[in-house]
Amino acid sequence: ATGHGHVYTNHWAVRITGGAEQADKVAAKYGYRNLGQIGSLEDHYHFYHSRVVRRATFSLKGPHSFIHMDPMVDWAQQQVAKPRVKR
Amino acid sequence: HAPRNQDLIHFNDPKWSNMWYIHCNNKSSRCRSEMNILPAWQRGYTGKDVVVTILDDGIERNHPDLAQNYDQLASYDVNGNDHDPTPRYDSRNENIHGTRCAGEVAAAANNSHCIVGVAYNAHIGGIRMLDGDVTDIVEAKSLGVQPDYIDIYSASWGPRDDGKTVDGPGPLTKQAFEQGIKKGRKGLGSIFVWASGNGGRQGDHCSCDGYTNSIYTISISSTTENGNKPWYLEVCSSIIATTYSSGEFKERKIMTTDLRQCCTEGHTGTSVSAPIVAGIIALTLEANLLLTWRDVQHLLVNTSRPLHLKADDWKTNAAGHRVSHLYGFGLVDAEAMVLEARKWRTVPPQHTCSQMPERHTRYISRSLNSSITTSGCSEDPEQHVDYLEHVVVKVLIVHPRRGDLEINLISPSGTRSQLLAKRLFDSSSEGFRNWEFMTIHFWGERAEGLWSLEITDSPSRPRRPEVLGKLKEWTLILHGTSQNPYQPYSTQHHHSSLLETPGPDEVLEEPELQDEEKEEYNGPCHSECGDQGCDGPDADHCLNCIHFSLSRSKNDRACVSHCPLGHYEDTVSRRCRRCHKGCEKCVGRSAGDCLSCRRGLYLNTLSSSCIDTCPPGYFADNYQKQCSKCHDTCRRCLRYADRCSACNEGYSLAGVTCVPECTNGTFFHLEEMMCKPCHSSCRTCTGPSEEKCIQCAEGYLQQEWRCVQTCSPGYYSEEAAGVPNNMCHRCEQNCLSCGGPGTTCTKCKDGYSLVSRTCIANASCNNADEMFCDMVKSNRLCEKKLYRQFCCRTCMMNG
Repeated sequence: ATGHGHVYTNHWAVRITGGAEQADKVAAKYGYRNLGQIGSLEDHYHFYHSRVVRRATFSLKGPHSFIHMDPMVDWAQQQVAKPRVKR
Repeated sequence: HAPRNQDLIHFNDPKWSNMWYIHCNNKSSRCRSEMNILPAWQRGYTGKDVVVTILDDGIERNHPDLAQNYDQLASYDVNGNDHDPTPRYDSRNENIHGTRCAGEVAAAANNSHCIVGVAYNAHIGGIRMLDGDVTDIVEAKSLGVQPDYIDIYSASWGPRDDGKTVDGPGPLTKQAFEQGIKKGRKGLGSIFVWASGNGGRQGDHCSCDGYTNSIYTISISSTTENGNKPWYLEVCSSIIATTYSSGEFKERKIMTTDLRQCCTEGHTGTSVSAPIVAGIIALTLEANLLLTWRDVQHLLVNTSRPLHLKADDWKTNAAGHRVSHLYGFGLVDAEAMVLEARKWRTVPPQHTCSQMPERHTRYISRSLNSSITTSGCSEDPEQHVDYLEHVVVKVLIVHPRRGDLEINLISPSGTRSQLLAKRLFDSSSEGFRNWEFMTIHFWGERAEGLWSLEITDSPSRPRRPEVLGKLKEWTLILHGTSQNPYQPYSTQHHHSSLLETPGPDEVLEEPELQDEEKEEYNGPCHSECGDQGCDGPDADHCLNCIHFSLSRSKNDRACVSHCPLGHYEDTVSRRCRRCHKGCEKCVGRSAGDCLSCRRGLYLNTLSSSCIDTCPPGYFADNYQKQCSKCHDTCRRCLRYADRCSACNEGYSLAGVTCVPECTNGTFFHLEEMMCKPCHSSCRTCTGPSEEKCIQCAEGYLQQEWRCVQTCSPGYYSEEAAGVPNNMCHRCEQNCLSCGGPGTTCTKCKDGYSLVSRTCIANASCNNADEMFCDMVKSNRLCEKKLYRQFCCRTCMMNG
């Protein structure tokens, strides 16, 4: 994917039904670490991949990208750093 | 100018005397205490037991003005993933912002240090989330911290206010907002207060900030001491109210707590205003903890007022509210908020009605008008919007220069709201892709009638004239209630004592309202009213009814000629009574009295009840909205009686049809409706030809979809799990025959040579010198499938 000025991080938001154990399994399968549920959003988990560049202008592809095709994964999104300004 | 307060309250905090926006202390200068914070305190409201948190770069929890009210349960460090929101200290003091905002809300009073917060007895926490990469996850986590414990989330940040950014919450953050208002505060809804933008100097428009522009956030702007527009202020239609802030030369400033246990007079911008309103809402919640997130917005709409705030666009909408694109409904009034809160009755449920005009692309030359006539979804009681709250317009616009666009929306009552002004710095050609513009300017107006969207395109720079912008689609989304949210006080007084919560001081006299109760009505009654007359002109003013009485809420009854869907007509009591949950039409109130069901539910004809999943042997018939029986041979079916997904005993599934099970070596012929023999090579099959085998007959091997006696060239025979006979598998690529899987070739196709039991292309490399071949060998490239054709033959032949 091209950058469009985005900064891609090594964090992913992933929606998996079946509970935290299932999420742990999927995370381990593709080399991620499951950092737990995202706030109070059920079935949404925060995944982290230590072997992906921490900040990149491109969404780099690799074996970790296969998570998007896993049948247990409803939705996954690599996190982009959003410029936010204090007012 | 407000009358000078009798300064009954005095605090020993050093900056107290400079807090001009809360009290008057200097008779030689003007009083600017119209936010009426002091009178709210004098009534006993100081934010006790209300929990506020600041979403920012952290808060200095051991600051002497914050320590007393600091609440660890309302705090979290999302950046560091721990429970300590202390800011990161550096030489440039980058992380002062959260501490400054927190002080405005809940700095302790009378502790001889710095200032007094607006809700100086409220609990204050901090969510540290701006000191790192801010992602959708970070925002969503921050908005979802302790939703049942934290009452108010105050945020004073957003996308760049540079006049060219259009950005808002991502999918997770949107969900976090929705979850917050639905489930937060044990179902009453989290209160999100947001600072509107500071991009005034860049000609920014806060409708391009999806946070301040959201219906779930309370968007707050600022005014200067003299009621002028501060240099930084952006205009937009989603601003609901305003507070004082600094922003003009020679005018007084706002004091607050600062990093390293200090005080500052340097805090400015709309970051001043959001925490002040968060503090005022804390006072309001102390007055009535049962207020919902929408009640709080209604209170702000009803109590904020223009006063001396200068704007050239103040207008009165059809519901009588004065509103401006700079200040929303005007300056907040803390005393009015707590007084109204005490006697407030929760507004009826929020309904949403969406309507989209016929979908076709319209070109925007200089201007474009598109209209929709709506009934406010009156045909659907679940969606019906009669009295408006927020109005949202979702647009899909393609445009060569986004900043040249101006968008207005005109309500059926003729009120015009500017959804977007021109933005000189915005040269983007991205257009607006399903962007939602929100306005609060129609609050209280009626929804029904003609809505007009006006788009104006005025090129600020030379553009290719042949490239026109396009409005591809737009949707009008009306939020509001089906009934008047404000019942006459007399009705509330009699029926809603549950929500009346007297404050710590004495209950006030309400002389005006008492007078209102005594007024008599002598006008005509509604045609549905019975012989006992009425006390007003509408159907809900009748004292008895000709036909049926319909209860629309606990305290609101109206006379109707027929009962609406979801009700049945009780002819004895002449009342519309509710059907059981899920019934659309019924003959009684029990679950088994349904005649038809609401959308998404199906009538179980056996029990006359409404269910969402039909029992086995029945399918959900969307046309008849009932559970209909599957075909006799089907055990389960989908959408149609003969579209089987499982069969009864003695039948097996052929596609979506259940056919009689045939013995081995035969199959069911659908046209002849009888069992017919398979091909001689098949043990079981789905048809007569040799390609229709499922399992092979004795002495046959399965190769692809056929059964063969010996494997064809290019295949080898091997046992396979779950198959009684051997199967023929394909040899490795380019092998004509092989001994098994992998590199076991014994013969190659034409054009390939056998090298190390693998078939390699005959072509030779002209650059395969010794060094190159050494590299091929040392990296063992010829053993790797991907590189096998990589000059291997040339190198092998060269030794």
